[in-house]
Amino acid sequence: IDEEEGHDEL
Amino acid sequence: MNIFRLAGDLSHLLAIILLLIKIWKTRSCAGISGKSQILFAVVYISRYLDLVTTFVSVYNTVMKLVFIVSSVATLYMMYVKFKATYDHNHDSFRIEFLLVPCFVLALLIHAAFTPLEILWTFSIYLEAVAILPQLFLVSKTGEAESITSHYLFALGSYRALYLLNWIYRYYAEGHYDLIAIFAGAIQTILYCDFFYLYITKVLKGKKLQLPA
Repeated sequence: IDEEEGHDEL
Repeated sequence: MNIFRLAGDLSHLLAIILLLIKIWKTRSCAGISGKSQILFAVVYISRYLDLVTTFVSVYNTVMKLVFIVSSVATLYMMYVKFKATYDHNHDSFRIEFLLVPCFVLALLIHAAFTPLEILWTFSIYLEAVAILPQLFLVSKTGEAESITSHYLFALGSYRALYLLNWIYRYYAEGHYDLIAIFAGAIQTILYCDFFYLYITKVLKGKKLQLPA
């Protein structure tokens, strides 16, 4: 996972 | 955001709306598995805890809220408002057989050992199998109403469209998430038998009825 953005999907 | 992802999300939204309309219009939740609906509520609540920690977009936030609120509303309709119509006897799947292994698997295979990430992973694994009580109910009663079939088709299509989205994102952005892809593939495979029946029966105007 991207530490900055987290999960961007549902 | 790409067309597959948007189509997947809209299909998911359509499924939830179809289910709520079915229950509200017929004043009945006959043929719907409360066990699956409990699992979906657990999925959304455990996955979208990041609502309070991470902002992605207005779209993302609104959709997450809609999924949480609609799943709780469905549970309210099934277990409170139209409780008398709920098919207890046929909805006998033991959900602890899904909840416990998914949680253990999330503890073992995850991207990061943090509470939010473990819960996110758990929700991904649980979503893959959350439809099993519903499919079990359909197999027990041997049939499904047409609107229930449409609901299942839209719900199954959603993750199938996400698979296309992940393929697209891998090539376009180099982005991939193995946990989501693996679970999404399992989730889609579980619907295949139903997709076949839907296309060969429901779309031809026949009722979804399993051979005796």
